Amino acid sequence: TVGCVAADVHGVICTATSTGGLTNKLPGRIGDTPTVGAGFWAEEGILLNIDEFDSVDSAMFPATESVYGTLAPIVAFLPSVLTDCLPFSTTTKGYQHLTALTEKPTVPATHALALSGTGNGDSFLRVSACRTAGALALPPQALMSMLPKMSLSDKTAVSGITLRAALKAVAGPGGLLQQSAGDRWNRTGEGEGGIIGIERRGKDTDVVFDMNSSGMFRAYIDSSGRTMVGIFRGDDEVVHNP
Amino acid sequence: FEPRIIIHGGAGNITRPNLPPNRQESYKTSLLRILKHGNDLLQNGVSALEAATSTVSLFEDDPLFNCGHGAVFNRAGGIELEASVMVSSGYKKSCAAVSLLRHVKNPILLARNILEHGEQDLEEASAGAQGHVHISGPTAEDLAKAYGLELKPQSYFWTRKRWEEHKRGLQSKLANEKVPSCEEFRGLEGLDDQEPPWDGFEYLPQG
Repeated sequence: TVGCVAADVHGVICTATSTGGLTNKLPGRIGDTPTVGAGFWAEEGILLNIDEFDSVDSAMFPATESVYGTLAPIVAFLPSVLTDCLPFSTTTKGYQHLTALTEKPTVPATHALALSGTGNGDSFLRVSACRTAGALALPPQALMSMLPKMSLSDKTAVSGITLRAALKAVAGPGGLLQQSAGDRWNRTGEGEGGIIGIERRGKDTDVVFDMNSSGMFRAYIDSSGRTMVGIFRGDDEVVHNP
Repeated sequence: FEPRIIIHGGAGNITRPNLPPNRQESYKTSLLRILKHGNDLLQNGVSALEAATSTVSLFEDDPLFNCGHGAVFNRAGGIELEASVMVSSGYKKSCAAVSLLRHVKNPILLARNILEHGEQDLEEASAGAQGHVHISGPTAEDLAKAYGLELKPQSYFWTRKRWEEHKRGLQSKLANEKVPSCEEFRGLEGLDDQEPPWDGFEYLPQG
């Protein structure tokens, strides 16, 4: 399987993935690559941590500002929803100032991400790998569809982790994908794989990846603008004359 | 925004013993060539959709990687391709996927066309995807024709490396036969219509 995640000058992030599937798969078998949420995912939501992005120009996100007030009441429910629905607990650091959301925020911003997976596709399907990672990093978006069912009594702070941490939880060693293989881990190929992605929080963009397998062919431009390439775990090297 | 890009060419049990240094260099050379292509597009202001799909199409043309030319074989000795594309364009999620393709040279371009035309051409069923997200098999290949994409015979996707992997994994009577050339492979294209040399369940792991 191959994939590319690209973020353009307009802040849009796109993921593209292509594959021949699993060697000697049964004819007609469909894997994670064309299955929404399993082998790929892209999403944009509202950035709720208003204290971290004082420098962001609100004029850049006019649509965000208009829906911000609508989102304010829902954020109170994120911790319980996340901890109840996810197979592992999340931290609740950050987003500690959400009471301010009852007032019109001065610095709204958007939060976007896109992911592309590779590995044992059936395992990616079983845990809906990319959407699971995305949901960890984009809790507000995850809750938007649940709005009508939510009560507004809980004022607890919002949970949220970076995409880098979310990928570690899903695709890293010991993560959700590996756990899905159970005692078949390291014997049948189940659970093995990796995910690449890009996360944008306001103006900050992070290029991330993680894997639980011994290798993943990869190349990227890191946050310092350096060209990087790697095959095995931890062997990423700077390319001086790309 | 500062453009960014990351690519992968597959993951799994890749170890130094089974990937000697000269092969590692081949992969790195291809990865960097493909990365540069995508990054150059982004730096010139091209959209993320165009950059990502164009970048993946280069992977599909490179026999080193499991997609397009160089894709793996299924149990019956055929090749079935899959691709998808998704864009983070606000709250309206935009994605398209294709699967069970046997003749589309660049499946990622078909996914992109379906994404771009999915809400259009509703009057022409043969040319419009009618907003569907995931289209497979002959219908998807008909759309590829309608969009003017390049089609190839199954033999185009054949590579010796994948064929040998196929035989090793299958451990069938084919495993003891001489590896066919690309020309000879064309004669095997009808294999899907024959009795498969497996019972359909041996692949499934215990449990």
